[in-house]
Amino acid sequence: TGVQGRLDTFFKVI
Amino acid sequence: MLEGKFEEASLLKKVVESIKDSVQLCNFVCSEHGITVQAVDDSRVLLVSLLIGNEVFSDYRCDRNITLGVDLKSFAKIIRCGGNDDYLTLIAEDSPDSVTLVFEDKNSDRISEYSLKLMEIDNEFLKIDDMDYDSVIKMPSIDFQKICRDLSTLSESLQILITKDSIKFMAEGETGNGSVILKPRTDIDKPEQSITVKLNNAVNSTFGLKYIADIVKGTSLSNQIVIKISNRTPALFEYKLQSGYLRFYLAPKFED
Repeated sequence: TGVQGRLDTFFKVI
Repeated sequence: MLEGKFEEASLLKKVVESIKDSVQLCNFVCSEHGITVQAVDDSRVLLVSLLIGNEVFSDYRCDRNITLGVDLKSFAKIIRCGGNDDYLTLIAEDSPDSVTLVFEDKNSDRISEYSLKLMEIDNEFLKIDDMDYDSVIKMPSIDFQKICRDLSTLSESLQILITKDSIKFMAEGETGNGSVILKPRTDIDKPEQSITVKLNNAVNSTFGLKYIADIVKGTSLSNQIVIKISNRTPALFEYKLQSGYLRFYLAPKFED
């Protein structure tokens, strides 16, 4: 039921 | 030096119980404004963001920023030693090796003191900009918890569909399907029972229920949960504290 997204795709690591 | 006194130990207990299964090692960053935590789970799907504002404490002082690197599993064991109604004071030096927890029983002279060794935790920080979300819903946190627990018996995924006049939670599994539809409602006598929907765009998003099962552990912190969702971006699940919040950012699932 779909592919799990990752937060790194959306938020910049600082 | 940090010295923060909670009127009741139960608040910090609930906070630790709410996040300890999502993240294990995290830095409690103490400043004059209060205590903040940001940590991401090992799979990098769920982010925990906590602010315990200084107004939550009955006494609070923190002269300079202090970072407490905490193993939450160990912290949870210590914090369970205190009574829910006890005063709880956190004490740490400016460059601490340990943090001290002092529990004071209000009904007797019993004072219990524990110290937890701190760790050097090198965690990166994710920059989260303020976003305009497609939809913001507010609903009783206990209802959200029940819906998610019920639907998790059928599927590993929860689909949330929001239109201006309804919120639909759906789960499709091998053994069967389930859905729960809620309508916005205002309860004047019990505002915590109200359900509100603010909608800019209709939403259709899917999330892993194993992560949501961890999020709903925050239910005891607030009567209401605020869920901010946009299509194809992480959703924000927020439990407000008297001053501050416990937020979870959860990355969605995509179609293959």
